[in-house]
Amino acid sequence: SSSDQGTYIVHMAKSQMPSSFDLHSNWYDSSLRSISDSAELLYTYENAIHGFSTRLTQEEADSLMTQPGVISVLPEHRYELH
Amino acid sequence: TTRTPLFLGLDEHTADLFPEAGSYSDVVVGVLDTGVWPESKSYSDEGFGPIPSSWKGGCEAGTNFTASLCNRKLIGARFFARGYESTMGPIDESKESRSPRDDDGHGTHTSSTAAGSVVEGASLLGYASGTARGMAPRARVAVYKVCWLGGCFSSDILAAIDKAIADNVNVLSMSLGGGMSDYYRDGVAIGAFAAMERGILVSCSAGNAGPSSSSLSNVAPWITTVGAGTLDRDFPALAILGNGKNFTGVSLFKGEALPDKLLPFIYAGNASNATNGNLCMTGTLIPEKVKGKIVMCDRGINARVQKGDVVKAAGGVGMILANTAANGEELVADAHLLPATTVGEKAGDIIRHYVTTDPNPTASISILGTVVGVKPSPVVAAFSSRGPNSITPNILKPDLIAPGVNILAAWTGAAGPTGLASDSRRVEFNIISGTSMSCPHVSGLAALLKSVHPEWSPAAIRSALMTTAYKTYKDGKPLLDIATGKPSTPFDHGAGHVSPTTATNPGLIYDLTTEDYLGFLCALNYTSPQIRSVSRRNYTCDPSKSYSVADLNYPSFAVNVDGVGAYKYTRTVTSVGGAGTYSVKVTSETTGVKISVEPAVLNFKEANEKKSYTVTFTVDSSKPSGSNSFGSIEWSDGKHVVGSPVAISWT
Repeated sequence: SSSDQGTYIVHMAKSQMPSSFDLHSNWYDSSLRSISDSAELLYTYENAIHGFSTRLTQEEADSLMTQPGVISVLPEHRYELH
Repeated sequence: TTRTPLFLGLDEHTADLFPEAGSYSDVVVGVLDTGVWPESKSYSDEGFGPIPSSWKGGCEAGTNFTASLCNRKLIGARFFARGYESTMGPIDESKESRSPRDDDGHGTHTSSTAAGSVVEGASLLGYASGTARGMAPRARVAVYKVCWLGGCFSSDILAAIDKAIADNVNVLSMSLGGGMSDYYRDGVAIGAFAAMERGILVSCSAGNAGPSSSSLSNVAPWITTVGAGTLDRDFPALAILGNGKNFTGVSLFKGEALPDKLLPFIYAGNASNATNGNLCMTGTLIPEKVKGKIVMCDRGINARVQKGDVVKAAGGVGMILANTAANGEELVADAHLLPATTVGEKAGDIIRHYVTTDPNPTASISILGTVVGVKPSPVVAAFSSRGPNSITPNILKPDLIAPGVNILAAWTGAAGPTGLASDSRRVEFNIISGTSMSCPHVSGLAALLKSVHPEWSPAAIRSALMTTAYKTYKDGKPLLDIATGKPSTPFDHGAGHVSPTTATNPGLIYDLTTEDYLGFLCALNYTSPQIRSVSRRNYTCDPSKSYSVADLNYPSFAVNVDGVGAYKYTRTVTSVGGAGTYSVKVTSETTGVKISVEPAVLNFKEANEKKSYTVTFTVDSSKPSGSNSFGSIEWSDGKHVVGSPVAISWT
């Protein structure tokens, strides 16, 4: 259920994108599809990091970590104004 | 702001130090915060030329915000809410705008502090009146709204930084933080690394968790970390007691004054059945006990202005708010909704004794307005987060301090100056406090330096700001920490208080490249995936090379002693002031550590020449774990003084 999900920031090794993909966003989406039918990309990042953010369960996050090209899958963090 | 330009020496006489092109600058300050109130006069583009051709940003429409609200001053406005909404659910547009519009005020305050246009006749309810301006009034502003009612989420922050880099901002200002985590887990640190690589200076607030030690946020060495100090301005308000004693507090209350007589006075702890009744939390005061009285509340837990609202709702007519040990003598002024004054801990203790022991206590409150020329100033704010750096103890943080107490800047039209729902007042400017306020001061000053020295790297700009910061008052006495009343240390003020006019001509700079920071990550023994998470590259640390955090070319020194012996630090300085012979002067407050510099003289024949030196800290006696000692290393050619703070800690 959605209550079991959290937002994760997924860091990808950009240079490891298979040649079958033209766009990194397609590769990110394909990586996500391999572990979840329903998860969607919240953001794809090009400059600050190489990767994307998405909603996953802990199990899906663990599974995604084993996919080729995935460097890290980090949970969302909440910041506060100072 | 109406006072800090003068306090920082940025008056008309120093305008020629910052010869920005014509009446405007092409430097862009990006601010990640709660958005912007574009109708504020602080975003007037009068006199501004065309938007820089390098600018790739845009102005996004949304709730109560159209693209036409941007102009030649406010050249970018975006919002990032997908991460927030995926966790918190859809934004309630009756409470906040799903757009760059700032319904809170914080983001308008910070961005106008950094780079607001000049606005004459500014004040908050008549307080702090004058001409308001940001630190870089001719720079352009781009806002990235990432903070919402429920907080600021890392996926949104990263998306905003991602876009700000693509948009081509020159400075990024982030007055937010979130605890302490390793750099490879910290979205702000990761995003800041990418920005740094593109030549963008990233300035962040140090946090408001002081005066506790090791309470810093945003400590990555590629971030400029800013603590907070006071101004020479105050807003006095007397607490007058029935026993004839008066105590000076502060207040920004504007409204009908109390009658010219002493009124019944009660301690909130004696007007409540709650165990924490002294804090004036919502619903804890007994109306029958406070009606028609002045109520004394203790600071803590809930917002200061909310305590006044609670007193008012219960029928109280005034409030004396007392600091506790957590805040000491620091006086933060608020635009209370009833006559109120905030007093320091010492006065609070005396007043509390009076109100709880006198059989018929009485009091009054007299609001006195705005005074300037307060001495000593600056003093380090009690709330300003303190070192040592808990993530990397060998990097001294904060980097420096800047004005962050009782700062006037532009405000939203959607909320009153207290931010309380019950506050129906609307003001063009507000006075608030925090390292959130000091951070954009440095962001704006960095923009000024960037306009003077466009070729300088972010590290060079930070170096100039740090090595020219001052550590003493004009009489030579050290800056004070208001939390203790004693001299502050580099763990409190870093390199010292920012001094922009001297920063324009620092003589020498400590520069850093991306490669240097990658070596730093190797020195931390980061794994390859961890380095890749931070730096977005497949970087391999050279196994034949000895990496040391101590050798990161930082303009400060933090030495962690774990036994007697010698600790060596290497630095390289670049002569940006031209030819010159610099001699070193070392000061240290301990004889237990001998500090030697080799060579002791650096001779530069031309501009941009680089010279290295080594500092050896020889520890010949041990101290208890947790002991600290401080000093400084200063290079001078007679014209420039290039100072670096030293902090030695026994582990």
